[in-house]
Amino acid sequence: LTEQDYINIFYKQD
Amino acid sequence: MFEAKLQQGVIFKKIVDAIKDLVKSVNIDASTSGLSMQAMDSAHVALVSLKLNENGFKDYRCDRPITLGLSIENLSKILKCAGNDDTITLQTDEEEPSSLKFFFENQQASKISEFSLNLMSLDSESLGIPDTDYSSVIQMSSAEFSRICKELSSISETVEIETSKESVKFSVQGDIGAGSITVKNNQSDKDVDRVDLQIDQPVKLTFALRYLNMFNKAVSLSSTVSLNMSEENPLMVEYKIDDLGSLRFYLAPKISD
Repeated sequence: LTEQDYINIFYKQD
Repeated sequence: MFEAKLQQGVIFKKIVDAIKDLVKSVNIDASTSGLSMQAMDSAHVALVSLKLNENGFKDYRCDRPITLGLSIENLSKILKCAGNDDTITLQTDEEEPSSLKFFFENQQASKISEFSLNLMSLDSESLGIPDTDYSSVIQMSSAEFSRICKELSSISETVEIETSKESVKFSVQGDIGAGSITVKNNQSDKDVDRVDLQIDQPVKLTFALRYLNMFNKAVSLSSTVSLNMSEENPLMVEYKIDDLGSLRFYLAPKISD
């Protein structure tokens, strides 16, 4: 089963 | 004072239709250079980013930057009252507006509708998206990409996208079986067949088809779509909006074990 990653892991809060 | 008049109001309707299943409420930032909007979906798996340049509007004026917090559902209700051939004008005189005015005018200017949408104060969650030099870029028919995603989502919830110099392969594996669709470089002069691959580095990434199918609601905005990928990076799906700007979707990959 593949885990879903999160977009705010890749792009940090401004 | 902020006023933005879009000659083809239908574009604004299509943008809202394209994002309404993904995000519930958004901040539209208006500045002298144009409108921008960025929002994550509720699960923080996807991000949508809209940029509309001021020179794409029939009239555009923004004396000082303002933020317009909008409920997409309520915006959608108001836009339903605009005809596909209407011009759409957004307008507010206040510096800290509590509502945003909309004017819809038909071509003959014989029917003018005016609405005022109450604004929301939303904390801005904007993320810094670095300009990425993607190692695999695919330009193809948006209708074709939308069809591939729809067809494959009946077999599996996730799709593996693998690029190579001369082709891109969409593979799925599910309970009923497996399948793949391979699309090759094709310099056809027919839009729907043309596929343009720029592969500096091949990639192999896995994504949830549910999100790709939601992104593809933007298909009415552009006949072509670009898929931008680099290893260990979110996929960026871009729909360019002629002379106005772009609607971009970012999707975090599945972490393959």
